[in-house]
Amino acid sequence: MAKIICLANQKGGVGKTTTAINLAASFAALEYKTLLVDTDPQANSTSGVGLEPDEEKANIYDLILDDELSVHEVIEHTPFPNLDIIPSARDLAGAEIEMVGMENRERLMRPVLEQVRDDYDFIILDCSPSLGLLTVNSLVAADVVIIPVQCEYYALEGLGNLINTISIVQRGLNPKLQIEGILLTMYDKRLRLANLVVEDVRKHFKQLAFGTVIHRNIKLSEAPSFRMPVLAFDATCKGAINYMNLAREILDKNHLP
Amino acid sequence: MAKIICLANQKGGVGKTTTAINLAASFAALEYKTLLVDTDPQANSTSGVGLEPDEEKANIYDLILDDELSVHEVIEHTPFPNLDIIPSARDLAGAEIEMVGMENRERLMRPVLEQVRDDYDFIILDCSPSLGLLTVNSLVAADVVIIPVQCEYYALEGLGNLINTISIVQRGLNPKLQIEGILLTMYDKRLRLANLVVEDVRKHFKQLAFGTVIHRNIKLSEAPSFRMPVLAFDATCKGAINYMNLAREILDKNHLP
Ligand SMILES: Nc1ncnc2c1ncn2[C@@H]1O[C@H](COP(=O)(O)OP(=O)(O)OP(=O)(O)O)[C@@H](O)[C@H]1O
Ligand SMILES: Nc1ncnc2c1ncn2[C@@H]1O[C@H](COP(=O)(O)OP(=O)(O)OP(=O)(O)O)[C@@H](O)[C@H]1O
Ligand SMILES: [Mg+2]
Ligand SMILES: [Mg+2]
Repeated sequence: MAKIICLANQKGGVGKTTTAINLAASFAALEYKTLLVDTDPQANSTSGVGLEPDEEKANIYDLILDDELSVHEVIEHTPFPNLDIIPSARDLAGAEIEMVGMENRERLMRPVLEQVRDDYDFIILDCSPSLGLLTVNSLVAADVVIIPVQCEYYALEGLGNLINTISIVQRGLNPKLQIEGILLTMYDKRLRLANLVVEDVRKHFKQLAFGTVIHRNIKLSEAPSFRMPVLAFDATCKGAINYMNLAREILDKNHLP
Repeated sequence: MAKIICLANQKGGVGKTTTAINLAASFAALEYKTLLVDTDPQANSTSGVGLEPDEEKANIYDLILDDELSVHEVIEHTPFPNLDIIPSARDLAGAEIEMVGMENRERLMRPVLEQVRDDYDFIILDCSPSLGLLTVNSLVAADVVIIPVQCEYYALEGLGNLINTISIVQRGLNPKLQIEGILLTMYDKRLRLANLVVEDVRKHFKQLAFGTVIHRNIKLSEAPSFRMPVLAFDATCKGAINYMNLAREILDKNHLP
């Protein structure tokens, strides 16, 4: 039965997509069957693993809307072994306005993912930079949430607000939701500000912060232009090593081999 | 009569807030009366100019909802001469769901800003990383839009999509909306990827791209932790000079002294 991990943070550009793609690729390389779900209309996760966003194809929103549509018809294989994806496309942008009027509007994604929970070891949800209905649906469908936090002042400022939102979801819509960890990203050890942010997060959130820190590494931002995870682009670079370490840290924490 | 400039890009973390604050502060330093409007529930523009986001205070959403409330009651002075702000707070996050059912839901912000257009030379709107109702309202209320584009692959990928959305607004809700320019941000001349993005944008969008490029500069990301624009933090740093050059480029383009 798959563990469903949601990547969420309403602050933009903190590394949600980069973490979703490269954590998924690391699990896949360790031979865990992994499904990536792109719930962001920007479709960065979709293009980052080599697929072309296509509005003709069904996406997570079509699955929510149409009970007849089987999730197996929407899942696509990526060029990377053990890594599948439910792709996104631009038309997903209109979904939230339509979902507002639906019954059970926060719990629409969960039954879709339940259909394939037994086919995968991990299901990873990439979210857009907002706390709208698609992100709330992802938090309700998830077992755990990983919060990427850029080593910058604004990212730190918004963290308390996000933790509040998660506890609201925990109290009502998804009592079993846990925070898997806070992941520090784009860390540059030469910068005083970055070191202050790491110190602050470790002081306030203690064990909640992952031991693994993702360093700023140009290969991580070049890999998407070659439409592949960094592991396939340059397996020896710091970014690839950081994400592989993160995968191992999560596996250890969950007592998986 | 104020020129209303909107900062928009659904891609997160590209420099919308950094541009809104530092362009506004540059205009203010050149003695143009400037109003900053924070339409993002993250309230980064609000804290970045020295105010504490406060849910007890009215924000742009309260002005949209309540015809009796005068915009003059909501505008606050910042510690910086010639720079006022309509602040934001966390509760703005619920606004979009409520606006969906309203009549004229895309044109609610425009009449609010019309009330103060004659009190300022520039009104600058900072938007959240989405194309939801608050961002659409900002595009409809604006005369021009500035599109910040980070010198990264994903930021480039989303640009075509944003230009599409803007032309939809131009054809229907706001025919006079113009693109003031595409602003390249976080440029690091040592990175091949950054140079590729600059080349690509200049090739495809020609005159639409500003001559001024904002370089990656640590002072720009440190200034918000001191709750001030970079001009007040370190007026001689590259970031401050870049934003002052941008202000002058816009003034020249609009034949203003
Ligand atoms: N550790 C890193 N080192 C260098 N660049 C990085 C790193 N992590 C992410 N990036 C780059 O920074 C930018 C922002 O990252 P990313 O797109 O993953 O963030 P996001 O949170 O998914 O953004 P959004 O809020 O728009 O969805 C991207 O261009 C990405 O390539
Ligand atoms: N030129 C620059 N050099 C260095 N750091 C920068 C620069 N511009 C912005 N930053 C930093 O990068 C981060 C993202 O910038 P900013 O918050 O302005 O983007 P945004 O588009 O407003 O994000 P969001 O999509 O969340 O609203 C911030 O921490 C900011 O301090
Ligand atoms: Mg993303
Ligand atoms: Mg912002």
